[in-house]
Amino acid sequence: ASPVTMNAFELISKSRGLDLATLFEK
Amino acid sequence: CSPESQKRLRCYDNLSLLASETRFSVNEVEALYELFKKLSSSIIDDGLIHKEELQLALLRSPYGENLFLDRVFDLFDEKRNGVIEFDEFVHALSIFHPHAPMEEKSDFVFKLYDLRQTGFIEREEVKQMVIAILMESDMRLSDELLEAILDKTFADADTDMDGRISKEEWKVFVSKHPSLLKNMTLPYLKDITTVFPSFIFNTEVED
Repeated sequence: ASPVTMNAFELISKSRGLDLATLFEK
Repeated sequence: CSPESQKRLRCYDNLSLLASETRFSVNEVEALYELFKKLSSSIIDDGLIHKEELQLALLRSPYGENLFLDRVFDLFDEKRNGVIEFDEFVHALSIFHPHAPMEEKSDFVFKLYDLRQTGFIEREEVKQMVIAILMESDMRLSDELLEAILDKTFADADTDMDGRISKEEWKVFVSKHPSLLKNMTLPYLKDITTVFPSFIFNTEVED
Protein backbone atom coordinates (compact mmCIF):
# COMPACT_ATOMS: atom_id res chain seq x y z
CA ALA A 1 0.00 0.00 0.00
CA SER A 2 1.25 3.53 -0.62
CA PRO A 3 1.94 5.70 2.43
CA VAL A 4 -1.05 7.89 1.55
CA THR A 5 -3.50 5.10 2.25
CA MET A 6 -1.61 3.78 5.27
CA ASN A 7 -2.23 4.79 8.80
CA ALA A 8 0.79 5.89 10.82
CA PHE A 9 0.85 2.76 12.98
CA GLU A 10 1.01 0.51 9.92
CA LEU A 11 4.17 2.34 8.90
CA ILE A 12 5.63 2.21 12.41
CA SER A 13 4.96 -1.53 12.79
CA LYS A 14 7.37 -2.18 9.93
CA SER A 15 10.39 -1.20 12.02
CA ARG A 16 13.03 -3.91 12.23
CA GLY A 17 13.36 -2.99 15.90
CA LEU A 18 9.88 -4.42 16.45
CA ASP A 19 10.41 -7.66 14.52
CA LEU A 20 11.31 -10.08 17.28
CA ALA A 21 10.98 -13.05 14.93
CA THR A 22 14.56 -12.18 13.93
CA LEU A 23 15.70 -13.51 17.32
CA PHE A 24 14.82 -17.03 16.22
CA GLU A 25 16.71 -16.96 12.97
CA LYS A 26 19.75 -19.19 13.03
CA CYS B 1 19.31 -26.80 43.13
CA SER B 2 23.10 -26.85 43.18
CA PRO B 3 24.85 -23.46 43.53
CA GLU B 4 25.90 -23.78 39.91
CA SER B 5 22.38 -24.49 38.67
CA GLN B 6 21.00 -21.64 40.85
CA LYS B 7 23.51 -19.33 39.25
CA ARG B 8 22.44 -20.36 35.77
CA LEU B 9 18.73 -20.18 36.66
CA ARG B 10 18.39 -23.80 35.75
CA CYS B 11 17.19 -25.08 39.06
CA TYR B 12 13.81 -26.75 38.89
CA ASP B 13 12.12 -24.35 41.35
CA ASN B 14 13.10 -21.33 39.28
CA LEU B 15 12.07 -23.01 36.05
CA SER B 16 8.72 -24.20 37.37
CA LEU B 17 8.00 -20.77 38.86
CA LEU B 18 8.68 -19.17 35.47
CA ALA B 19 6.51 -21.78 33.77
CA SER B 20 3.67 -21.12 36.22
CA GLU B 21 3.87 -17.36 35.59
CA THR B 22 3.85 -17.68 31.81
CA ARG B 23 2.43 -19.68 28.91
CA PHE B 24 5.49 -21.93 28.73
CA SER B 25 6.08 -25.41 30.11
CA VAL B 26 9.25 -26.15 32.09
CA ASN B 27 10.89 -27.70 29.00
CA GLU B 28 9.92 -24.68 26.94
CA VAL B 29 11.47 -22.37 29.55
CA GLU B 30 14.62 -24.49 29.27
CA ALA B 31 14.56 -24.14 25.49
CA LEU B 32 14.16 -20.36 25.88
CA TYR B 33 17.24 -20.46 28.09
CA GLU B 34 19.20 -21.73 25.08
CA LEU B 35 18.11 -18.64 23.13
CA PHE B 36 18.83 -16.42 26.13
CA LYS B 37 22.35 -17.89 26.47
CA LYS B 38 23.05 -17.16 22.82
CA LEU B 39 21.82 -13.56 23.04
CA SER B 40 23.35 -12.76 26.42
CA SER B 41 26.81 -13.92 25.41
CA SER B 42 27.02 -12.30 22.00
CA ILE B 43 29.03 -9.27 23.20
CA ILE B 44 29.56 -9.60 26.98
CA ASP B 45 29.27 -13.14 28.32
CA ASP B 46 27.66 -12.24 31.65
CA GLY B 47 24.27 -13.97 31.52
CA LEU B 48 22.41 -10.70 30.95
CA ILE B 49 21.12 -9.19 27.72
CA HIS B 50 22.54 -5.71 27.22
CA LYS B 51 20.88 -3.28 24.81
CA GLU B 52 23.71 -3.68 22.31
CA GLU B 53 23.16 -7.45 22.31
CA LEU B 54 19.45 -7.10 21.58
CA GLN B 55 20.34 -4.56 18.90
CA LEU B 56 22.91 -6.90 17.37
CA ALA B 57 20.31 -9.69 17.21
CA LEU B 58 17.52 -7.56 15.75
CA LEU B 59 19.39 -5.07 13.59
CA ARG B 60 22.57 -7.05 12.88
CA SER B 61 24.69 -4.22 14.30
CA PRO B 62 25.29 -3.12 17.89
CA TYR B 63 25.82 0.47 16.77
CA GLY B 64 23.44 3.29 15.98
CA GLU B 65 20.14 4.32 17.49
CA ASN B 66 16.74 2.81 16.95
CA LEU B 67 13.80 4.29 18.84
CA PHE B 68 11.72 1.12 18.59
CA LEU B 69 14.48 -1.16 19.80
CA ASP B 70 14.97 1.18 22.79
CA ARG B 71 11.28 0.91 23.61
CA VAL B 72 11.25 -2.90 23.28
CA PHE B 73 14.33 -3.10 25.52
CA ASP B 74 12.76 -0.83 28.15
CA LEU B 75 9.58 -2.90 28.23
CA PHE B 76 11.51 -6.16 28.60
CA ASP B 77 13.62 -4.60 31.36
CA GLU B 78 10.93 -4.84 34.08
CA LYS B 79 13.35 -3.94 36.90
CA ARG B 80 14.61 -0.96 34.93
CA ASN B 81 18.24 -1.75 35.72
CA GLY B 82 19.55 -1.48 32.16
CA VAL B 83 19.81 -5.19 31.41
CA ILE B 84 17.37 -7.98 30.58
CA GLU B 85 17.52 -10.89 33.00
CA PHE B 86 16.26 -14.35 32.14
CA ASP B 87 13.00 -14.08 34.10
CA GLU B 88 12.25 -10.73 32.41
CA PHE B 89 12.98 -12.29 29.02
CA VAL B 90 10.55 -15.16 29.64
CA HIS B 91 7.83 -12.88 31.06
CA ALA B 92 7.98 -10.58 28.03
CA LEU B 93 8.14 -13.36 25.44
CA SER B 94 5.08 -14.93 27.04
CA ILE B 95 3.07 -11.95 25.72
CA PHE B 96 4.28 -12.87 22.21
CA HIS B 97 3.02 -16.45 22.60
CA PRO B 98 0.34 -17.41 20.05
CA HIS B 99 -1.96 -18.31 22.95
CA ALA B 100 -1.55 -15.01 24.82
CA PRO B 101 -4.75 -12.91 24.82
CA MET B 102 -5.01 -10.09 22.29
CA GLU B 103 -5.66 -7.65 25.13
CA GLU B 104 -2.21 -8.36 26.60
CA LYS B 105 -0.61 -7.85 23.19
CA SER B 106 -2.58 -4.66 22.62
CA ASP B 107 -1.52 -3.30 26.06
CA PHE B 108 2.13 -4.08 25.33
CA VAL B 109 2.04 -2.18 22.02
CA PHE B 110 0.19 0.70 23.68
CA LYS B 111 2.98 1.00 26.27
CA LEU B 112 5.56 0.71 23.51
CA TYR B 113 4.06 3.64 21.59
CA ASP B 114 3.33 5.74 24.70
CA LEU B 115 6.86 7.12 24.52
CA ARG B 116 6.54 9.60 27.38
CA GLN B 117 4.51 7.14 29.46
CA THR B 118 1.62 9.52 30.04
CA GLY B 119 -1.08 6.88 29.60
CA PHE B 120 -1.93 8.26 26.15
CA ILE B 121 -0.39 8.02 22.68
CA GLU B 122 -0.01 11.63 21.68
CA ARG B 123 0.14 13.03 18.17
CA GLU B 124 3.69 14.31 18.72
CA GLU B 125 4.78 10.82 19.77
CA VAL B 126 3.27 9.27 16.66
CA LYS B 127 4.97 11.93 14.55
CA GLN B 128 8.31 11.16 16.23
CA MET B 129 7.84 7.43 15.53
CA VAL B 130 6.86 7.99 11.89
CA ILE B 131 9.96 10.17 11.40
CA ALA B 132 12.05 7.41 13.03
CA ILE B 133 10.69 4.68 10.73
CA LEU B 134 11.20 6.92 7.68
CA MET B 135 14.84 7.42 8.67
CA GLU B 136 15.27 3.71 9.37
CA SER B 137 13.95 2.73 5.98
CA ASP B 138 15.50 5.61 4.03
CA MET B 139 12.08 6.78 2.94
CA ARG B 140 11.26 10.40 2.31
CA LEU B 141 7.88 12.01 2.81
CA SER B 142 6.91 15.63 2.49
CA ASP B 143 5.74 17.37 5.67
CA GLU B 144 2.33 17.70 4.04
CA LEU B 145 2.05 13.99 3.45
CA LEU B 146 3.31 13.22 6.95
CA GLU B 147 0.67 15.50 8.46
CA ALA B 148 -1.97 13.94 6.18
CA ILE B 149 -1.06 10.48 7.48
CA LEU B 150 -1.27 11.74 11.06
CA ASP B 151 -4.62 13.42 10.35
CA LYS B 152 -6.02 10.24 8.86
CA THR B 153 -4.71 8.11 11.74
CA PHE B 154 -6.10 10.36 14.42
CA ALA B 155 -9.42 10.79 12.61
CA ASP B 156 -9.72 7.00 12.77
CA ALA B 157 -8.25 6.31 16.24
CA ASP B 158 -8.87 9.41 18.36
CA THR B 159 -12.64 9.12 18.61
CA ASP B 160 -13.09 11.82 21.27
CA MET B 161 -10.86 14.12 19.19
CA ASP B 162 -8.74 15.35 22.09
CA GLY B 163 -5.51 14.96 20.11
CA ARG B 164 -4.35 11.83 21.90
CA ILE B 165 -5.23 8.15 21.86
CA SER B 166 -6.40 6.63 25.14
CA LYS B 167 -5.99 2.95 25.94
CA GLU B 168 -9.71 2.38 25.30
CA GLU B 169 -9.51 4.14 21.93
CA TRP B 170 -6.42 2.07 21.11
CA LYS B 171 -8.25 -1.19 21.86
CA VAL B 172 -11.07 -0.23 19.48
CA PHE B 173 -8.57 0.91 16.85
CA VAL B 174 -6.55 -2.35 16.89
CA SER B 175 -9.75 -4.38 16.76
CA LYS B 176 -10.45 -2.58 13.45
CA HIS B 177 -6.83 -3.02 12.31
CA PRO B 178 -5.68 -6.38 13.73
CA SER B 179 -2.61 -6.36 11.47
CA LEU B 180 -1.14 -3.77 13.87
CA LEU B 181 -0.62 -6.59 16.36
CA LYS B 182 0.99 -8.94 13.84
CA ASN B 183 4.47 -8.40 15.33
CA MET B 184 3.12 -9.40 18.71
CA THR B 185 2.71 -13.09 17.85
CA LEU B 186 5.77 -15.25 17.36
CA PRO B 187 4.69 -18.67 16.02
CA TYR B 188 8.18 -20.02 16.93
CA LEU B 189 7.18 -19.85 20.59
CA LYS B 190 4.67 -22.66 20.13
CA ASP B 191 7.46 -25.00 19.00
CA ILE B 192 10.34 -23.54 20.95
CA THR B 193 11.64 -26.95 22.06
CA THR B 194 11.96 -27.88 18.38
CA VAL B 195 13.69 -24.61 17.50
CA PHE B 196 16.20 -25.11 20.36
CA PRO B 197 16.37 -28.90 20.83
CA SER B 198 19.73 -28.62 22.59
CA PHE B 199 17.85 -27.87 25.83
CA ILE B 200 17.53 -31.65 26.11
CA PHE B 201 21.21 -31.96 27.09
CA ASN B 202 20.69 -29.73 30.14
CA THR B 203 17.10 -30.47 31.09
CA GLU B 204 16.18 -30.86 34.75
CA VAL B 205 12.77 -32.34 34.08
CA GLU B 206 10.70 -34.23 31.55
CA ASP B 207 7.46 -32.33 30.87
